Amino acid sequence: TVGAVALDSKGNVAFATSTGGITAKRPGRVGDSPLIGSGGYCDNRVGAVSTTGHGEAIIKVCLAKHIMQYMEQGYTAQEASDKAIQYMTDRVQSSGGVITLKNNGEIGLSFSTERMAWASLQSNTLNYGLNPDEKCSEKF
Amino acid sequence: ITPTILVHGGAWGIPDTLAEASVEGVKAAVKVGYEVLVNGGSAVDAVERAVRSLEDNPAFDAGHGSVLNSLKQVEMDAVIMEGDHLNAGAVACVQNIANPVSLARLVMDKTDHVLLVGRGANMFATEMGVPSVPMETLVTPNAVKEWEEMMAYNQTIRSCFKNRNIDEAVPVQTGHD
Repeated sequence: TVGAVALDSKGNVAFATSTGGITAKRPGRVGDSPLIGSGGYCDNRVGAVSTTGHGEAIIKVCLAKHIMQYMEQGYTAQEASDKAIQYMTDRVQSSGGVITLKNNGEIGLSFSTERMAWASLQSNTLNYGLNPDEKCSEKF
Repeated sequence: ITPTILVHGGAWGIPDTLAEASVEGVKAAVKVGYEVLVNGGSAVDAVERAVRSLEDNPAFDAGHGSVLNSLKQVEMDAVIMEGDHLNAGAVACVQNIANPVSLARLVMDKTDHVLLVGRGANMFATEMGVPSVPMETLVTPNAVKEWEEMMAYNQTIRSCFKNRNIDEAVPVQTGHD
């Protein structure tokens, strides 16, 4: 699965997510990716989220909307991401990852899997990583 | 307001053999999206361009590089949404499309619907003039290898149940999207 979230100069947010599914999946099986609220969500009033991981689990906890609700409650993008991933682990014993962008430009990312490839670009600074707690930076 | 973009290339046990390609792929995609933003483009244009870049990269299992279902076919899902009016478009189980995210964008922009699936999604693609590509062009050797390993695993499980005279459903999928 791949995904993106963005904030433009007019204050509009957006997200997109795309996937080929799971190897040897049942034909017709659909995971979280194309489902609003699970594979992602965005609202200019809050921010934007794109998710990845075990589709059925993400659907059960409406992972993206869950993060949006945490941010509406005042949590930072990072806090909201961490809390929602932890909730999924606790509630349905499954793993995944998220990228989150608050409407003020605040960035969050969290994953409970071994790795998640991610990158961000803001103010001409490119940050990226793959392993837990890994963050590399370079000027763009 | 500072234009900002963030991308991911999937969360799973990315093997070392794909690690460098995955990192380079997300770096390339985020740059593509950022160029859109700093040139005055919209957030929705930026995420579409970034995800197209990831779909075109065989290191990721979307678009080119998609995994195979149990029939050894490619079925892809994609979604796009904008946060101003909450307009959204999505496709599921679509086949023979190089960039499903752009088909999802067409669902958002050209219809009153949010989600089109399967044959209907492909009929819509034809209606919109989206080129159909041979499935083989979306399949990588790595996807075939994974499929063969998974089907062999399933066969082993099936044999175990059969030997124990247990009539139970065979797990046909494991792992992550």
